[in-house]
Amino acid sequence: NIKRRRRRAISMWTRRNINWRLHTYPSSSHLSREMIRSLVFYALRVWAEPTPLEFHEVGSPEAADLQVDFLHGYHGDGYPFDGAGGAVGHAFFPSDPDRAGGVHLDAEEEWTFRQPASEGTDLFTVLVHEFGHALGLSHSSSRHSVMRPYYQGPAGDPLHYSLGAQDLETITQLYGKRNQLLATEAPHRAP
Amino acid sequence: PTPSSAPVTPTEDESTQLVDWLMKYGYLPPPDPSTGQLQAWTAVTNAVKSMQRFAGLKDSGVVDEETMALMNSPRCSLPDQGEPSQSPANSKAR
Repeated sequence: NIKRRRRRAISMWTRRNINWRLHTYPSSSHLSREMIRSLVFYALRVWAEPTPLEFHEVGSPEAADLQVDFLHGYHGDGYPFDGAGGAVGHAFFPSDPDRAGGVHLDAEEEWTFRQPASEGTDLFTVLVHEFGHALGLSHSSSRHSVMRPYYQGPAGDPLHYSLGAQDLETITQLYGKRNQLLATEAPHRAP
Repeated sequence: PTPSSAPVTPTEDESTQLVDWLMKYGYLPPPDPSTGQLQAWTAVTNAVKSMQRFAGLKDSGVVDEETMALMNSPRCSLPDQGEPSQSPANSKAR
């Protein structure tokens, strides 16, 4: 499994099709499992829209490049969770040979969706940030970046949210632009 | 209360928490394993300045209410400085 994960981690930089799996859910949450799954889908779509990346949901751990887990306290990766507030999540870079693709969220947060900031932590916003790490983006000091390390309240509506200029530039530097790909492939696709 | 630039005098516990926070998020190196000694206070001040710059605050090196509020706010667990073992940039270069 470790060898397989390492191979997948190394190849993730060059791949366009990335498989994801939602492995565990928070034990008690106002959000339904289906809602959480939808928010994962929309958070990945944020990164897919400007790039040639395509994300596919899979059921088996062997096939998953990205695996989302809601975890409690110490969970063996050196980044323990601390209950509501404080650390809300983390994810590992594609270059991390042993942990790439791991997206961990604190199961004890009060996860919310379309609620005021005072009601809890917006799951969509945190997912977009952590998927950014899983795809290779570091923290940004820009107040307009979703990769800013501090939670700043809900980023926006998942149906209409799009990346800011800096995040857009970074992700397209890493993976290319969706339009470029279509232009390159167009002659081969034409009948 | 609304965050202001008023300096806050930290208690001993708060100082320990401050150093822990700065180490956790990559602004201070961990203590020397051979001596177990922590960094000099000037290093802590510089780390606070660095944290303030990254956060877009005035880099006074003083833990004022605004800085404290940010340190207590929810955030991603990954460090801001000295990202995990292999940075994306390094990986890309390879």
